[in-house]
Amino acid sequence: SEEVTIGNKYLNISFDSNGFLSSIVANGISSRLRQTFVYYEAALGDNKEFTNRSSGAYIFRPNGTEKFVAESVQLRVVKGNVVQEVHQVFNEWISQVVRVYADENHVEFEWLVGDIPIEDGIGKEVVSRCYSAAQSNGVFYTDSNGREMIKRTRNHRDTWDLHLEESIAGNYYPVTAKIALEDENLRLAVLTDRAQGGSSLEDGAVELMVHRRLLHDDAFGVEEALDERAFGKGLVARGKHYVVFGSKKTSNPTLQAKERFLQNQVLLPTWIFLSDTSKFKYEDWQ
Amino acid sequence: GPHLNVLREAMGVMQHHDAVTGTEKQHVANDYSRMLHRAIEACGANTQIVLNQIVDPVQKKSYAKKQHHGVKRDFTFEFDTCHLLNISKCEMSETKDNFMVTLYNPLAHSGYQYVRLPVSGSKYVVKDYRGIETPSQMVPIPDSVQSLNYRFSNASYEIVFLANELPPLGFKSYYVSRVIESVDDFSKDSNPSVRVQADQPQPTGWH
Repeated sequence: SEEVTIGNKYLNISFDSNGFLSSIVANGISSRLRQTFVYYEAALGDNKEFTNRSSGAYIFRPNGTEKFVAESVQLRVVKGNVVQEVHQVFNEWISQVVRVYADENHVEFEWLVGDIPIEDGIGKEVVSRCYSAAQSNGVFYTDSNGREMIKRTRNHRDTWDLHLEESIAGNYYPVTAKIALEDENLRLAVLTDRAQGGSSLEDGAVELMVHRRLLHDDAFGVEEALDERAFGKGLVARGKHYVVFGSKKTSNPTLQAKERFLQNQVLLPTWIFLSDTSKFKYEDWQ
Repeated sequence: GPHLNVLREAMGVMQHHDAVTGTEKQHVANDYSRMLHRAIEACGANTQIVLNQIVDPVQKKSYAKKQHHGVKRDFTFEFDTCHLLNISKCEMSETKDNFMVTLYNPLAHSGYQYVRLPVSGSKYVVKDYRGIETPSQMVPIPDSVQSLNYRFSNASYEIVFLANELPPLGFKSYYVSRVIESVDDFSKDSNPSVRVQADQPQPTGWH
């Protein structure tokens, strides 16, 4: 019922009484930072004309705006001297661990999504969304295959006068490693552990699509709905997002530099090998 | 060579836009997974062979020294990989009371990594090659992960520790041993992570 705070010597994050992440103190600034999951219901059509396209493997086409998955979240808090974590349960098919390691300057979100329910016969496309106080003016940045950041502007194209038929999907871009937004003070970056679709549909907010389960083919490919299953149930997906947040003015090294180091570490992690040493005492092993 | 070629061929197939985006039929997606898994396993075995080739001479030298002192021990290690660490499952760390964790840093500058391994005990000691104890913490595995219907693991906690000063393009090993205190040490303590003494040294500064 009361606010929960976890953190380390670099940053602290707080969760409100409903269990949602609500604020962050990091890199010299205290600010609003909220994260939740939403999903889009998939459009369903006969794929005859353009306006009747279904959402499918080749197409992201939501039917209406997002649906929120929970009004309140169950929490379990774990604190120790190596890592502090908050285990969140949003509903039966969405949970997440938000963790801060003692010596890291970012927040790690380990999301777990699935078995996405389809009893209502509707496909669903699940998104993790972060809201901040940055006045980003419709501008956000997505990476180009893990290298340069490309400037994106909501409802805009640089090379023609855009009339958007799809106000949501038309603003989605490929995110291979990072999506970011900023204003003159704040910068928010979310790094991914795999390629995802992402966007910023309102100032200060970024979103990444983490999982989807569709029930109807979009007639562009192999005539099969994107409804991946394992053991007869909808596939469960697990992955990580890494959030770097702070003031652009006081952060040293710059936030972008921190993001680049973190990206290297995330996408080229150490390889872990295990060996049985039951037969040896430590001294022998040493 | 031959092991790596299996992975090269698999990755050659994975250049297809279907493999990159998931627009293929389900049974083709399953076949891509099968090919990649088989290739990574082959390389895993290959890594183990490579590791043993690297580590063996070192071991042989120390073995020779031990031999000199009359200690007869076989010091060859098998290096296993756990592909299901992302759902907190690892046969070796869950079933062995003593095991070695070897990390390879693929970057050209020294690095560090927080290691998380599912375990069955409630208290472990982690030491590096110098005999220095590395602070570790027991963290509960979230219920939603424990209840994944194809996880097939009894571990309900993970041991977490910071492996730092990993040499560029190099290896570093840690010796992890379970501390058996009392018979029912695990059931009695609902949250072993509180066992970690707060006075243990904090990790070093910003890398």
